[in-house]
Amino acid sequence: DNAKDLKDEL
Amino acid sequence: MNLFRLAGDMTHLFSIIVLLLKIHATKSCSGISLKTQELYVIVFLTRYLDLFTRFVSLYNTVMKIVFIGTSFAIVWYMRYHKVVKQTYNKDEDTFKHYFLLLPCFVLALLLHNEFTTMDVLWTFSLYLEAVAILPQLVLLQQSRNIDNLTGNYVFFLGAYRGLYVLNWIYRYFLQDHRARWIPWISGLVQTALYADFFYYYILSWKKHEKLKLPA
Repeated sequence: DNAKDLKDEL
Repeated sequence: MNLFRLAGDMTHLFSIIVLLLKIHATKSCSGISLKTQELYVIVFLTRYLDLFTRFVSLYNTVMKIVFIGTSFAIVWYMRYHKVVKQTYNKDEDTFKHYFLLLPCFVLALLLHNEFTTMDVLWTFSLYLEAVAILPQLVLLQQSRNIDNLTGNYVFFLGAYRGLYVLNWIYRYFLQDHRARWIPWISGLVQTALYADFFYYYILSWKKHEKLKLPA
């Protein structure tokens, strides 16, 4: 979901 | 991964290398705020809690370890290295940075994506990073002369988040069209805090003069 996929950023 | 984000990460890494170079080569941390460095250790530790639990890519894991390791090394140098710690002037590093922790944490408890430990702390790290540069900027305003390496360090540290804003624009319009308000607003606030520094930095670069921030 939203939060998860931005956690591929540093 | 897109070019803006890669450029952002490389600029961020470069800013840390410039700082380590300055401290290691000159054996001095004059003009550097220990408080900003300590806030960055907290930012990285709370941002990368999933370092061992979630594998995104080798690049992602290596960069997380590098950021955590270098930020610890910088704080160690400034606190414990027998020569460098003498050059730290705590009288000019006056910003009450612990006052930043609670508001950021409370805001993360109120405004987050999911109410889980990982996500609240990840959100906290975004809010904290947005304001982590404040002690450093306050110190620069009070210090008479800013050496080139310190100026370059702050410039690249600010530029990296600006590149991330471009990365978010790219991701939104060209990839998944999903709004991510928390990183976006935090990143914009963070970049905006550098605005006047960028102005004076570029002005001094154009006029080939020493960088000086108005008090």
